[in-house]
Amino acid sequence: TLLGCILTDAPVTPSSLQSALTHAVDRSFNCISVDGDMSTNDTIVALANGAAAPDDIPEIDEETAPDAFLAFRTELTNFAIDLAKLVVRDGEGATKFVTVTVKNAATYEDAHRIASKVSTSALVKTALYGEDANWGRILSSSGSVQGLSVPINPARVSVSFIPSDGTAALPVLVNGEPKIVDEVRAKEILELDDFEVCIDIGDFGSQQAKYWTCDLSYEYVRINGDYRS
Amino acid sequence: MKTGPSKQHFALPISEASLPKGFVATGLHCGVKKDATANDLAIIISESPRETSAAGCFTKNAFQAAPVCVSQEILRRTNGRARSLVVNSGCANAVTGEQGLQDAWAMSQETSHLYGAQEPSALVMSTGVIGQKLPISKIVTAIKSQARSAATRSLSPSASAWQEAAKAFMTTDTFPKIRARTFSIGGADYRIAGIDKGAGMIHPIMGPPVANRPLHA
Repeated sequence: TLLGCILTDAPVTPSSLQSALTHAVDRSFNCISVDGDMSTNDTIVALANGAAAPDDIPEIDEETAPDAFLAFRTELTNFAIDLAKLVVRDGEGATKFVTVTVKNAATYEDAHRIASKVSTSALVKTALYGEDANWGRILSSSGSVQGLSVPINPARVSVSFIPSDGTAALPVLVNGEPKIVDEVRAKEILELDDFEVCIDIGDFGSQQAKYWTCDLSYEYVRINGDYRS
Repeated sequence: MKTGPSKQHFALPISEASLPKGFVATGLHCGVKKDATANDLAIIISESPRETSAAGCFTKNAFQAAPVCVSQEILRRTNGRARSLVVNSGCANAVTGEQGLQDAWAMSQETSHLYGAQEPSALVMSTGVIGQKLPISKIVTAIKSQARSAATRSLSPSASAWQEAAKAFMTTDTFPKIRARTFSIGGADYRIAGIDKGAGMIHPIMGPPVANRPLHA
């Protein structure tokens, strides 16, 4: 289960706080997956008590102070992303923290759905645990998403593994054509605790979504085999 | 089978200066968890003289737990002016029927009494095993221990109190998850702090409150 609270001493009206929180959650906590299971209890709450503002400073409001509201919403969103990432890093049995980026999709929703699907694929996640650059599973998972606003064109899709240490990315598929994978380099990247899988849909759109996920390990099964008893 | 990397370095200290003003927090053991050294109840209250605003995003799972239903109802009843929250770990109070709703309301009611409110106005969260009833008498006793007149009161604005609260959120988490920072808007400095928890059953799809079932007060 995901639980969280975000507290601030900024003054914000209730409706604007709800609006900002919904925006932030959509781009943070709703973009993480450890095991693909949705809890009955997931909750994120926010309280804004205005304690840092004198009484004569009005509450930040989306309608009457849009610039201040957007600044607050950006702060809240970035903060929520940091909190959300902590959950993935602590995923049960996780040994890897993996960012799945889908870019150049027709819509944000398309990009988000593809990233979500890849991030919850058991076969992708076990390959991540095994440090196997199995881009075929990534493609297969991406292609299984139904009902996209613009169907994926396989001839335009590219996939890369991007290390977190600033060294060069490893393209494994370019415009639908597989590259000869440097397995030594692939191993170097997948041995890292953090790395990114980038899926470029190559569509004429420019929308991008990020998801944060982890690998699936033997330890996950051990932890969850007797959770209730 | 390989050993995963240690995650303890993600448990960071927080500075008091970065914590939002006007909040007090605590975390304690009340007896939901078997391990008597493990915190399982957190309370956070705004003591700001200004009105506090509240918002929430909640699971879209059809089997919403009692605290999820109650918290949404509290946001509706207070028009987003709730000023506190109470959290237990070890038992999710989910799929617990009418008794579960009564227990969630009781948690909210007792926490509201800590700051003199007669109606339940504290947001409620629970996490842990599904399908088990809360040991509500233990929880209520622990909440009462935080009354202003109680010698056992540990509610405090200190960083250590916030850290104890973060520990009370944990279930299979391997480290407490708490962060705080400062930011500026229009030349004014503000602070923001957050606590979260989660390690398994994690694929949230959450949205703003909806009134979706009749609730009892």
